[in-house]
Amino acid sequence: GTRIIYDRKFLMECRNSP
Amino acid sequence: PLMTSWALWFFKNERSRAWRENLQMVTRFDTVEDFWALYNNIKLPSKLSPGCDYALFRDGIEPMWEDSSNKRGGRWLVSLAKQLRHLDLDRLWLDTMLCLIGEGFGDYGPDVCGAVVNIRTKGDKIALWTREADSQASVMHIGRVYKERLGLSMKATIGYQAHADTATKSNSLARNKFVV
Repeated sequence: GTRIIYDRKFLMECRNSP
Repeated sequence: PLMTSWALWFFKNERSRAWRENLQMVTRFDTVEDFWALYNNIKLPSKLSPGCDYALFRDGIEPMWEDSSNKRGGRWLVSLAKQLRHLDLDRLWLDTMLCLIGEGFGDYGPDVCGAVVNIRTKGDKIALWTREADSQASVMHIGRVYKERLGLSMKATIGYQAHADTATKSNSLARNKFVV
């Protein structure tokens, strides 16, 4: 199946998004 | 959405109780938002008491050697000098968790079961657990990526020990099966 891969930059940006 | 659901576990060493009773699942999550909601509301590892652990494992895998997903596996072990608790521990644990939930290990990602941080007076430890200690290509790839993602010095080395070897050593550290 499709792999869902997130890099560190994306994950850190999600922390600060409203 | 994350690739798989994850479970965070907490271990608090209370000697009056059996080891398994001291290990509690905190919660499960399967989205990036729920990961941060959890992370933002629990203590950092550096604020935990000595003897405590956090473990983050794929949902359905218990953070113990005996689990069928772990029993043939092993761990990449990062041992931190005591003075590093305030400098590096929290960042290294966060980066470990981000590697896990972001599936940062490429095609070998499914071989990664979870990770554990041990808070100990004599020196904290972070370990990345993989499924098959004998799968050399997988273990080595995961180890190289993990070392790079943690930003460890080229001169530093981390070792991999099979759980089967660790389980038979009560005091001294098991031999390294691999090193990166």
